[in-house]
Amino acid sequence: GRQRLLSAFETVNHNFQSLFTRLFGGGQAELRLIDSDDPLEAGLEIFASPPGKKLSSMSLMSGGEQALTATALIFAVFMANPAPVCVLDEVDAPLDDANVERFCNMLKQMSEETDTRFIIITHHALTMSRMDRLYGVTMVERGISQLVSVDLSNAEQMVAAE
Amino acid sequence: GRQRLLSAFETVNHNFQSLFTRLFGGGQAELRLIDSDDPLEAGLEIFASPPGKKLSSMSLMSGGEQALTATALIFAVFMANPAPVCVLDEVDAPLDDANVERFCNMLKQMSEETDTRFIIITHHALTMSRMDRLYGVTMVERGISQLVSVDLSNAEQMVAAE
Amino acid sequence: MKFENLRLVGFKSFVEPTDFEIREGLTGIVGPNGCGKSNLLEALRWVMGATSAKALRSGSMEDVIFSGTKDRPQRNWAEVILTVENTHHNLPADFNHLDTLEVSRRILRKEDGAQSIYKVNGKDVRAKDVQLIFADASTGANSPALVRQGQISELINAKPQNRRRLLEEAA
Amino acid sequence: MKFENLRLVGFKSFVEPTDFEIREGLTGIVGPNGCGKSNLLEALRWVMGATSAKALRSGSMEDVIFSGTKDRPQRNWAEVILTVENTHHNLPADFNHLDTLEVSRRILRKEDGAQSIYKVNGKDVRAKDVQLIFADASTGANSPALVRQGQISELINAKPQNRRRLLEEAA
Ligand SMILES: Nc1ncnc2c1ncn2[C@@H]1O[C@H](COP(=O)(O)OP(=O)(O)OP(=O)(O)O)[C@@H](O)[C@H]1O
Ligand SMILES: Nc1ncnc2c1ncn2[C@@H]1O[C@H](COP(=O)(O)OP(=O)(O)OP(=O)(O)O)[C@@H](O)[C@H]1O
Ligand SMILES: [Mg+2]
Ligand SMILES: [Mg+2]
Repeated sequence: GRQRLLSAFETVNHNFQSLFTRLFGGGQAELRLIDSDDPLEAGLEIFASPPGKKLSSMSLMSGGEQALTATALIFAVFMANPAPVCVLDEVDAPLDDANVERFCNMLKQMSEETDTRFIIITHHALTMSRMDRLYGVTMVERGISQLVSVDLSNAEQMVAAE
Repeated sequence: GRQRLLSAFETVNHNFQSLFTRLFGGGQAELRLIDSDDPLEAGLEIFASPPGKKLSSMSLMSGGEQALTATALIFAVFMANPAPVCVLDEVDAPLDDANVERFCNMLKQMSEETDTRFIIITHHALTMSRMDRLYGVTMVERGISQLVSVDLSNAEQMVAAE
Repeated sequence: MKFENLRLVGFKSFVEPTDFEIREGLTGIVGPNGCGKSNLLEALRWVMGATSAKALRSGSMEDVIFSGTKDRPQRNWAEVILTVENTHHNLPADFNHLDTLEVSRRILRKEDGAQSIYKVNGKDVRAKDVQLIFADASTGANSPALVRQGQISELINAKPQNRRRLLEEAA
Repeated sequence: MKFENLRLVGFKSFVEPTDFEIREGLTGIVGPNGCGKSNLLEALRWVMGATSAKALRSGSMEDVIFSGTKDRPQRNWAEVILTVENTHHNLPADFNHLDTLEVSRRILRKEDGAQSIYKVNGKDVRAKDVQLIFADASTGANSPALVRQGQISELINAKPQNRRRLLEEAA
C-alpha cells in the first residue's frame, strides 16, 4: 500500500521533471509530498520554475503556465502506465502558440513511443494542423450531432465556419 | 435589504434575458431564485436554452455555452450599474469563432452605450482585430515584464511570435 | 487491448446511430461550441462503466438518453457499443479467451428509475465485469488518461490531498 | 470617474516603472503565457484597496513585491499609482472637491510583516478611505466588472448561494 504509492510517486516525479522541461523548453519542476509523513495521508504539491523564473508553488504561476504544468503531471502519470486510449478535451485552451507547438511535439513523441491511440478535442488551429486525421462534429439539424471526416486542408475553413 | 436585492434581481434578470439572446444569436434564458423564500438566503440558478435546444440548467450545457452564459450574467450585472472601468481577463478562451464574433459585437455596443473604458486580455486573434488599440506585454529580459504599444496590423505577428 | 470503434445510438445529442472509428496515432475532434465533442468522450467513459452521473454532467443517469428537440421527440433508450481487440491477453479469466470484445451498455427509461444493461459479445454481464475488463487493460471510466474539459483547472485548484489521488490511480 | 493612468513600480514582474494609459473604448492586452498580462489587472485591484492576498494569487501581501530573477535581486518595496478624474463628483466628502486624484499604494518588506501605505494626492490616508472612494464611484477591487482569469469557471461551478452574492454586489 504505502510502498506502492511511494514507488509510484518516485516514477511519476521522475517523468514529471523531464516532461515539464520539454513542455516549457527549459526550466525545472518537482513534486513534493507534504503535510504528513504517511504517504497515504500526504498532499501532493507542485513546485516549478519556467525558464528564467524563480522556483515557486504552482499557485503563483500564470494561467497558461499552470495549465501546461498540470498537463505535464497528467502525462507523467500516463507514461508510468500507458493506457490503450488517451482522450484530451480542450487542454490546450489557455496556451499560447509557442506552448501549443511544444504540446503537440510531445503528443507526437508519445504516440511514437507507445501503442496508445490519442483523441484530441480542440479549438486551436495549430493543434489541428498537427493531427494525423480530423473528425468534425456538426449540428446541421439543431440539437442533433453528426460526425464527419474532415480533410486536413479543409480544417482552416472548419475553424472559420465555427 | 431584501427589497433592494429583489429589485436588483429583477433588473439583472431582465438584462440577462436580452444579453443572452444577443450573445447566442437566439434562444432564451432566465435566472431563478431557489431553495428559500427569503432572497437573502436563496440560491441563484441559471436556466438556458441555446437556439434550437431545450431549456435546461446551465450545468447541462457545453463548456463554451456555459462560459458564454456566465459572461451574459456578468454583463447583465454590469449594465445594471456600469462601472467606469471593466477588465476581462481571457473570458473568450473557450469560445469558438462565431461566439467570439458576437461577444465582440456586444463589447462594441456596450462601449458605445456607456462611458466605461474596457480592457480585454486575450489570446484570440479575432478579438484582437476588434479592439480600438492593442498593448503587448513582453518579457524580453526573462522574468521582467514590459508594456509596448502594438500596431493593430502587427497583431497577427504578435500572436504568431508567442 | 486496442480500441477499434465507438458506436453511439441515442446517446445525448447523437440521436442517429454514429460510428466513431478509433485509429492509430493522433486523431483530432473539432467543431463549434455545443456541437457534441465532449459528448463523444462521455460516451466512451459511460460504456466502460462510469457510475457517477455528475461526472457526465447529468443530474441522473437517464439524462444521457436523447431528450428531444423542437422537431424530434425524446427517446426511451440509449446505447453505446465499444469494440476492442484483446491484443495483450491481460483480461479477467472469463473474457481472456476472446480475441474481439463488443462491450455494450444500454439504458432504458422506467417509471421507477432507469436501468443499465451491460453485455459482452451479446451475453449479459454485470457492471462490475465491464469495469474489471478495462481496469485489467490499464484503462476504464476513471483512467487518468481521459481528461475531461475543465479537469486541468480542477487539478490546479485541488487541495493537495485530493491531488494525491492521481498518484493512487497510477499505483 | 474617469480612469486615466496606471503606473506600476516593482509590482510583481513589472520591476521597471511602467505607465499603462487607460483610454476610451476597447483596449486589448496581448502577449505570451506568463508575460505579465494578469499582473496588470491585479495591480489595478491592489491599488484600489484589495485586502485578500489569495485573490491576487499570493500567499501573503508582500508577494506582490518583485521577487528577483537570476540576473536581478529582489526589491524591498512595490508601488502602484492610479490617476483618475473626478468627473461625476460622487466621491466621499473629504475628496469630492478634487478634480484629479492620484491614489497610490506602497508596500514595504519588514521583519514583522509587510506594511501598506496609502496616499491620495500625496496625503496619507487609510485603506478604508481608498476603498470608499472607489465604492462611491461604482468600482473598486471587488467590482463585478473586473473579471479575473478563471472567474467565469468559478461562477459556473459555484454553489447557487455563492452565485447570489453577485446580485448583492449589484444591489
Ligand atoms: N440528453 C441529451 N439529449 C439531447 N441533447 C443533449 C443531451 N445532453 C446534452 N445534450 C446537448 O449536447 C450539447 C453539449 O455537447 P458537448 O458538451 O459535447 O459540446 P462541445 O462540442 O463539447 O462544446 P464546447 O466546445 O463548448 O465544449 C448541449 O448543447 C446539450 O444541449
Ligand atoms: N512577486 C513577483 N516577482 C516577480 N515575478 C513575479 C512575481 N509574481 C508573479 N511573477 C511572475 O509573473 C508571471 C505571471 O504573470 P501573469 O499571470 O500576468 O501572466 P499572463 O500574461 O497573464 O499569462 P497567461 O496568458 O498564461 O495567463 C509569472 O511567471 C510569475 O513568475
Ligand atoms: Mg466540450
Ligand atoms: Mg493571465
